[in-house]
Amino acid sequence: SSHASWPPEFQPGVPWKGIQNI
Amino acid sequence: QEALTASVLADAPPQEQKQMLGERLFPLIQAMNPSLAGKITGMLLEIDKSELLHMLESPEFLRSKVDEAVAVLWAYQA
Repeated sequence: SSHASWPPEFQPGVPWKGIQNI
Repeated sequence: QEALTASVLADAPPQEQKQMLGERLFPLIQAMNPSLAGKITGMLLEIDKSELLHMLESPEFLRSKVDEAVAVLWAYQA
């Protein structure tokens, strides 16, 4: 859901995608 | 573990830079706020990398930014 999409959660060892629109 | 400096970061692609900063910041943030560490780190990674480097060097500065992020998060969720 859109409500849960922010903020993006950082997890150690998992490639960070952040908020960039790729 | 080698110190993460601006020159080390500059050699990495932008997306990699945030990953490297996140890996360093996460354990520090986790020590301050275990339950929200992932979200706080994610929020802080939106900040300019020069400020993120400053956070790694200054626990006081990091704490102030973590407090800020938590306040924003709570306001958002309210």
